[in-house]
Amino acid sequence: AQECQNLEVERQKRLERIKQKQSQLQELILQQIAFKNLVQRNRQSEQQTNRPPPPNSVIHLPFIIVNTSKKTVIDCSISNDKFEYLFNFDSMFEIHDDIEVLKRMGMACGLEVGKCSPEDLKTARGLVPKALEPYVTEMAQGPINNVYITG
Amino acid sequence: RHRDLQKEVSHLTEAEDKLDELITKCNLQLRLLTEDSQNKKLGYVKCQDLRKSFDSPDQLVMVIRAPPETQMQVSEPSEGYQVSLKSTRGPIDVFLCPDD
Amino acid sequence: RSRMLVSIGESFGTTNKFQKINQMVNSSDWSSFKRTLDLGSAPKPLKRL
Repeated sequence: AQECQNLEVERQKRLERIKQKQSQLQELILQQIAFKNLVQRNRQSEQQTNRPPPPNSVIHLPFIIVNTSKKTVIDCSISNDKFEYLFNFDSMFEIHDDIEVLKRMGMACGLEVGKCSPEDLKTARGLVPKALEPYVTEMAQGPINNVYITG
Repeated sequence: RHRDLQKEVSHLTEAEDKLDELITKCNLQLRLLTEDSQNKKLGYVKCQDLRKSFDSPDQLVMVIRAPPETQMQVSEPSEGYQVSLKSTRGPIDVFLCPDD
Repeated sequence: RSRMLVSIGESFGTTNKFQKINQMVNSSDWSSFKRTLDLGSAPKPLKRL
């Protein structure tokens, strides 16, 4: 009975860790698809226009954004060497990283919300190595929740 | 019950090992992807992409481009929120995403 | 004072690391407290010309 109890505890711990690792893997797959899609889109648009966009109209990764209402008063102090910034906001704001922006741009083919059209799924599967294709198919229907048993 | 639990725990062990292997591979693939010089050149978004992503027109979008390992600290003093950025590997770029 | 520290400047790898910060900024009663301040504060007497 004692051994059964220990095994039960072990089983719970492993299930928890597997759940956490599956969402980590899901996020990594999303990022890989989003980044490849972004590069492909930019490559195609540069080929169409036959030149890169004006430098001051693009923002290279990595970046983060802070968005707030235009009514917000932002008090900003900057060190001379631009190594340090201090902002004081008088109202709410949100911070997002570049991956969040790519997802909102649709670069992750809707996989992040588990709503992926068949052609988007085809595109997404084409952007990942073979070993990850089953995960992408699974993600297209919603967050991965079943444990892939090897063998 | 003991036998069933033993079998299930060994299956879960295999599944976890497989996940560890896939995560390691994915991290490596991502690093190779983002370090590739071509991809570095093509890895950008346009200002209108940002505008489209944050739909409400009354939003102000501030972009922060910082060197690796820059520390961002958000504190909650009594009168308002303070955000501080501290870089040790180069200057930090902060600019507002222009309106269309 | 509650404060949150996060490392920026790298892409990819981590999941949405600003979730907690956004929750702190948008959920704390500071913002509603601020709103009541704005509403409650008596209009400042106009300066005499």
